[in-house]
Parts: sequence; C-alpha cells; structure tokens
Amino acid sequence: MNVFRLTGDLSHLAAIIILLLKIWKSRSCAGISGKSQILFAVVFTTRYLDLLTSFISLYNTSMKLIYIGCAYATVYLIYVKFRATYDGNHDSFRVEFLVVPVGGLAVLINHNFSLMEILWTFSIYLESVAILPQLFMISKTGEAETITTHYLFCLGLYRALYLLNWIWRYYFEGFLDMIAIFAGLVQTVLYCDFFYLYVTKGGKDRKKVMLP
Amino acid sequence: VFQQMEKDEL
Repeated sequence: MNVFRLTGDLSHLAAIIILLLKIWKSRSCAGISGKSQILFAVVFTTRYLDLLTSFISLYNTSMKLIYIGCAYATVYLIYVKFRATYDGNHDSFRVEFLVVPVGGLAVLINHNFSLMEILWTFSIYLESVAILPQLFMISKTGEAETITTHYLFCLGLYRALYLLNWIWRYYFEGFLDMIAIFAGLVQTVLYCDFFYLYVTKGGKDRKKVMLP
Repeated sequence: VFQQMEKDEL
C-alpha cells in the first residue's frame, strides 16, 4: 500500500458515497446515468468474485463489500425507488457497444486464460469505459448539477492516482500490470475534457455547462 | 518484471 493507492481508494469511496447521498437526500436521480451505474455494479461484481476465494486484508475485503453494496444500492435507488425521476430519454447510450467489444477483448488479451482472470480482465476493461453513458448524458442535457461534477471529479481522480500508484509499485516493487495500466490510462484520458471544464468553470455557476 | 499473481488492488 502506498499513498497514491490509499488516496485513490478514498477518492473512489468519496465519489461512490457522494452519488449515493445526492440521490438519497434529493430523492432524485435527475441527470444521473443509470446505465453507467449498472456498468459499475457489473465491474465490481466481476472483479470482486475473489471475495469468495481469497482473503487479502480486512481493508481489502471491507472496501470491496462497501463498493459492491453502494453500487447495487445506487442502482436500486435509480431504477426502483426514484425511478419516476430517472431521465431515461437522455440516458440513451447504447451500452452493448461497450460490453461486447470489452468482452471480446477480455477473452483475447488477458494474463491467463482462466475464468476468474478473464472476468477480472473484463471488469478492468469495462471500468475504463463505464463512465461514457454518464458523460454522454451530460453532453446531451448540456449541464450537470454541481454535486454531480464533484462526483465525476473524485471518480476521475481515483484512477489518475492509481496510475501514480503503478509507477510507484514498478519503481519500488518491480510490479507491472500492463492491462491495468493501459485501461487506467484510457479511463483517465476520458475525464481530461471534464477535468478541464471542472477546473476552469469550478465554483462560477450553480449549473455547470458542459460543451457537447 | 512480473505481474503479481494475487490481486491485492481494489
């Protein structure tokens, strides 16, 4: 464990909590892409199956359970409890265009051809593009609530910090996972446009305007 | 350089 990975995990946890609280407190999921949240739930489910097979640490296990629990709770709030506020018309990204290529890539490029490893690889590739429906939805509506931009900032920051963690681990531990690094780079690059807007427009107006 | 077999990252 190093400072980049710890702050990365905390940033990820913050994002998940921010979103869950926003929906719960405002009793509305307006402006939130349910499809992205379903993809995140799938990412955590396929990645954390090792909860059933191996124990690494209390931190590792508890964080995984929190991530999975919050992901499914968020999906539940969007599609069941506050489904009347779900903006299905703007959440129109065709996720099959993500899941199918990612699934194919996971079968073709992985570290070893075992079910657990392919599912883990699938979750790594899927996570790198899971935010696209959300970014697409914001570009369609042309705006996002301030709290949603904070959610996206923390979510984007987490993987950027993980990139620094991988540099650290390569230098100090000789650890190198090209699949995670490649997907992490793609994931972080997807947020660059948003990061720029978040920093330049930060705090100016209540509704953040996102250029399409 | 090796890819650590046990996945210890979230």
